[in-house]
Amino acid sequence: ARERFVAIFDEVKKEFNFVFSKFFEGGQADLVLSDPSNPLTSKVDIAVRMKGKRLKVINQLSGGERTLLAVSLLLALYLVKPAPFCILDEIDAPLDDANVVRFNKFLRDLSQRTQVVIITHNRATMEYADYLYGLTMEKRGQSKVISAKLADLEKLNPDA
Amino acid sequence: ARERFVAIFDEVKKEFNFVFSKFFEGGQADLVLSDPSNPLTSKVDIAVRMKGKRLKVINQLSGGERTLLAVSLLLALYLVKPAPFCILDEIDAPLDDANVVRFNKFLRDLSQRTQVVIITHNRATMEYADYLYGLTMEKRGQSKVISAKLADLEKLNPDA
Amino acid sequence: MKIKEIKLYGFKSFPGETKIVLDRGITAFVGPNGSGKSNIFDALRWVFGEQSMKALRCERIEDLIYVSPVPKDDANFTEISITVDNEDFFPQFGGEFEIKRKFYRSGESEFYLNRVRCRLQDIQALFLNSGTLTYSFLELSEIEKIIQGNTKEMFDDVS
Amino acid sequence: MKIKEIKLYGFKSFPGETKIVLDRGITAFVGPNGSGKSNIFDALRWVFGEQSMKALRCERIEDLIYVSPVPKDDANFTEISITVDNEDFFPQFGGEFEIKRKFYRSGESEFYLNRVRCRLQDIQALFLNSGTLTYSFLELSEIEKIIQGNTKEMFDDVS
Ligand SMILES: Nc1ncnc2c1ncn2[C@@H]1O[C@H](COP(=O)(O)OP(=O)(O)OP(=O)(O)O)[C@@H](O)[C@H]1O
Ligand SMILES: Nc1ncnc2c1ncn2[C@@H]1O[C@H](COP(=O)(O)OP(=O)(O)OP(=O)(O)O)[C@@H](O)[C@H]1O
Ligand SMILES: [Mg+2]
Ligand SMILES: [Mg+2]
Repeated sequence: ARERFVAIFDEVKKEFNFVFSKFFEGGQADLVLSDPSNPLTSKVDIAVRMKGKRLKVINQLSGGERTLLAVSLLLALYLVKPAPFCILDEIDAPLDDANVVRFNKFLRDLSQRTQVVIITHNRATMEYADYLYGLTMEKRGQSKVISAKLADLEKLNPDA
Repeated sequence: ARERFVAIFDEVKKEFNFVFSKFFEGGQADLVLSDPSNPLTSKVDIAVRMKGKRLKVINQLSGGERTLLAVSLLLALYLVKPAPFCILDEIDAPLDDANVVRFNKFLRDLSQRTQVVIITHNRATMEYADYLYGLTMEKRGQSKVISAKLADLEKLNPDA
Repeated sequence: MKIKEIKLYGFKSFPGETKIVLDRGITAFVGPNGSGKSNIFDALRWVFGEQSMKALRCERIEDLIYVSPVPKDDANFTEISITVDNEDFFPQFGGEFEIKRKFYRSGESEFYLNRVRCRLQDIQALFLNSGTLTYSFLELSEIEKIIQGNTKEMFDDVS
Repeated sequence: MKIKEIKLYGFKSFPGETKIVLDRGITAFVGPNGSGKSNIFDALRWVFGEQSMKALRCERIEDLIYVSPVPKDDANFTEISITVDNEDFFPQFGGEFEIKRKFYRSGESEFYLNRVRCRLQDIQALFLNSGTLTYSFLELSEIEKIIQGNTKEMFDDVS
């Protein structure tokens, strides 16, 4: 179990660094075992170095940067051990327009092997999806699901 | 001090209900003192009843509904005792398009007496503002502020 | 493996039966605040064996059952079933299988695997505990947990 | 009362001096992730007397001073000053006054009110403690705190 863990851990580390440097156009991300002699019980910490910056403090990252960092690790895990589904709830909310595009491109890669379901308010992400479902409450308090094209949804929520 | 507190508390309660029912197109919001006999040391809880729903459970509110609820209380406080400034950081991120419009309308009212500064990624909010500043990092890691019109900003971040 | 269909009955803001067909690729759920998007997210967590009330955003398990504006229209039970198109993960169940979880207002719970009654542990063993779903659900509020180094759980199941 | 101008020097991601003119009405700050928007939010909290490292998103107060990619270009101190256009709040200071807060890498702090040295408590008494700013700053992560009933602080200063 220990050798298996270390082998997989090293692979995730590599992929994490790869995805991170794509999102942040450079820089390095690393996973550090707090107790390397006991990998199975050790805590896993994240260390980050942004391109062109000396600081390594995770606390100073901005709202959008923290989201991208967490998503980089998630995607790295999927690259090493693909899970059948990936269900995301408004993960793109803190991202600026350019990072939403990068995020969606990674989702596209991920969706080759994994079924992706995403909840979003972001029009760019809606346009990127293969299928779109709209939720509405025709009667107050009662959810209804309609399958929709983007153009239909605009009609449904007129002030949207 | 006690009479003053109770008088202001009742006023905020009234305004809170007013703002809430505007955001949620009906329903009631209330502020409850956990220990009414000792108002100055009592905790203040929020009670909510959405229009057309029997449930009163705050935990079941959605992400956007929780944001609107908190913003309703904030606006009620400003209506009762206007503070000179109001500085908001990405408060509009969880809101859908229709609620962003309502939110901005309230900000417009608020800005008659209070100076409002808002950080946002939402284009509708940018269009609503009187003044717009763009932040950019021409040299990596170095922030620069440029005053901008919306059209200029599009040029600055081409894939935005 | 992929989810072919989700059926919700009396779950949170879904009063009667709601059927959602899913396919491979990326499916987006959109809609106004409070329209029921995250309730679908909760439904999927629950059917795969989630037991934490906090993760399901409720105080008691009864809160999962649809409550109507008029008491007589309240649902008496809630039921989520998913049909899974299965090629690569669980060969023992053939090409397609169904998981169902039911909870009655009276307090009883029922679990089904291919329409045969089973225990919660059986479903959890397939999904939650087998590592298949450890990092399959991500919502914005969990980003801070990951950044602060609570990633050990994600690793435990990878190996 | 309104903020007429914010001047930042060596504060977080702002290396040299940055001047931002503000007016009445609504001013929006926009820009890519990590470009420095929330750093301006922190700068305003700090100049008004904020002392909590957590609220300023840093571990030690030194983290507020600009760190460059090349050590020799690091700032030696950070300084925030705001010019306030004052009609209705603090008549004792006349039509306009300036608040300044400075911190040196060596560890010293300086506070100024209209270019006269003062103490932190003097600035806090004007703003943070006078209730003027108790609910003036709101970021997304605080929404949960308000919903769960931690609103007492907002009320204390209203009365
Ligand atoms: N048992 C229940 N019966 C009826 N309605 C319920 C029940 N549980 C939750 N709800 C309702 O579901 C709504 C929340 O839905 P949900 O969290 O899915 O919204 P959402 O579409 O994710 O919105 P947002 O975009 O704001 O995140 C709430 O208004 C709540 O009152
Ligand atoms: N002392 C410092 N010296 C240099 N850079 C710093 C310092 N403190 C913070 N930073 C940098 O400032 C950046 C964060 O800026 P900020 O949080 O203001 O971004 P933002 O514009 O709010 O982004 P978002 O849209 O993602 O919320 C980080 O990349 C961080 O490295
Ligand atoms: Mg939601
Ligand atoms: Mg920010």
